[in-house]
Amino acid sequence: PDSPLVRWTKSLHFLLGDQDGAHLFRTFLERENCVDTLDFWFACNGFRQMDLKDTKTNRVAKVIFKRYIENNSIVAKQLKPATKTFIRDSIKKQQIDSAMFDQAQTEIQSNMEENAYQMFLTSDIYLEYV
Amino acid sequence: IDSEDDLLQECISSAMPKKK
Repeated sequence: PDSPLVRWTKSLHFLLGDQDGAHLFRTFLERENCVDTLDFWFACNGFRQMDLKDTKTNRVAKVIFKRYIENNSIVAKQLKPATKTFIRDSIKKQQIDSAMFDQAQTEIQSNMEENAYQMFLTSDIYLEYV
Repeated sequence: IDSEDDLLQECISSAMPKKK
């Protein structure tokens, strides 16, 4: 079987599914000042697994919205206006749904795959680790 | 009541890959 390091180069999915890979990629993104994109990506996954009957879920949806979407953060900048509007409306109408951040996560992931992930694979941080 | 930071951190951590 492939070593984890080889798998990291195959897809972002493999990289983020590996503890060391996710940690190293996070270190790289911190240096590039865009670690919020990765935190948002993981927050979306965490949110999807939450119980909608738990009142905490509602609060978490609001916190994710406030931290990453409502402001002018790097995540907000990478999202389509319609995607942000959809999430804003869902929060306002209290229509909390497990899939409410899915489209936003997909947009952030595509951007990461095209940009940060490619840069990471040629970065000093990655090459030194290898 | 958990602070917003705690809630967010807990949500992010729950989705992070665990040591194999």
